[in-house]
Amino acid sequence: FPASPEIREQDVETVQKYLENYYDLKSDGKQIEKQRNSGLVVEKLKQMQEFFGLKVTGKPDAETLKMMKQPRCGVPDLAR
Amino acid sequence: FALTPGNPRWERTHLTYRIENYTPDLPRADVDSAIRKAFELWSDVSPLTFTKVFDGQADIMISFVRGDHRDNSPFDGPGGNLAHAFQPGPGIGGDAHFDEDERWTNNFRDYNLYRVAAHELGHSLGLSHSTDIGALMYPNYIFNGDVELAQDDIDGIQAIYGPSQNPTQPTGPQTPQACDSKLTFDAITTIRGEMMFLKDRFYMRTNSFYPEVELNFISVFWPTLPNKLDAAYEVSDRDEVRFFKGNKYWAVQGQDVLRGYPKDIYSSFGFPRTVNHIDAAVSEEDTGKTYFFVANKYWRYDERKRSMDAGYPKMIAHEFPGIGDKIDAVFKKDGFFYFFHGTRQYKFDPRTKRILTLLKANSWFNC
Repeated sequence: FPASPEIREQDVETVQKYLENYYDLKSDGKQIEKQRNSGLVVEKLKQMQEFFGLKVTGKPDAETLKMMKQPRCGVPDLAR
Repeated sequence: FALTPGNPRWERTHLTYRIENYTPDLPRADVDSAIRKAFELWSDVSPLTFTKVFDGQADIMISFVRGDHRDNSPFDGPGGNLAHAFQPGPGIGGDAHFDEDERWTNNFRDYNLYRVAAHELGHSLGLSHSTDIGALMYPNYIFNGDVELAQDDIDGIQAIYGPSQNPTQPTGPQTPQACDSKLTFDAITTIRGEMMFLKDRFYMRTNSFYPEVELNFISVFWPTLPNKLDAAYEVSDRDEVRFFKGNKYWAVQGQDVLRGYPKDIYSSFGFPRTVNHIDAAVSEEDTGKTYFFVANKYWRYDERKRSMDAGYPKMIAHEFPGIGDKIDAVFKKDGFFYFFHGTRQYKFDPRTKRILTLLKANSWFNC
């Protein structure tokens, strides 16, 4: 199996937006790249992976990205 | 299920709703019907009642809007975020908004309004998202043909408002848990090198690259297949998997349900009319022989000659001693048969006709 390709810029946006919308990731407009590796994003990613029964890695792997791209309800999974 | 933090609820059980505007995607009557049925799902299992009003401020205001519609939660165009609703309370509380940039339908096509409305009204009544993929309150859109409250949804709404006044308490389908030691299966088949375990409306799938058991609706792959299947087996040299329910069967190739199905088991395989369903089936790739298990007997079918072998049925105990006289499911892997009956699984060596190991039915799920 090909090694999972380095995550694309567009996917970084997807992750960031998804976590802001549904997992109460505070975005103070910081440059996405810096945010991406912050412990906060990893923490929120783990919460999302936990919620959906995915492997809890804190990394935006293919399964996680696939889940984030599915149509869904706009109400957050984690209440603000 | 999850209740909204702070446990907001309506203090009255008789609530009003109003449809403020209509999507042009559907006839008004279809929108009315979808919303009415969505409310009925919740009133059927709780003390709540809902009355439609046509003007003024109702408890639950329903509208179709797009983009930024001034509620601090803008929609995002087609796909993605489909709709949202607010927790019980005055003003915007309880209101449900549907993204007009989606196409709203009354059928399988994305997105079924009845299905989405049933979910959003759960929020309007005080529920948050459920982690149970079989629940209506699961965050992602999954439409498997019918819209019904799962037991998880019923437990949630009754935790807020108590039971319904119906003399018989309504119940809903439960989602199988891969590591439930009482788990049993309807059918199991190999499929392109993987294994697929079938139960009620769901499949469970394991593969060596991803340790987590994938559980989802069968309809995600094959929308026209029924739930609660009886048997399934793969004819690998035709890259075909056959699913049986009652005296009918369907054939799929990957995610495509082949045309001309369902067919009946009598004209296709030569079963006598006394057989009205199959319990389990498995096909041997090397011999082209398929074993059909029905009650305490089994038939052997030749996939290459496409006819039942003579001298069948025989008693299961004759060829497969020790596995009992009724099985739920069977598959073959690495030369061994794996027979399932209830929570038991027998690893069987066809060469020596002996049971090698007795396992739990869910032993493949790394629990």
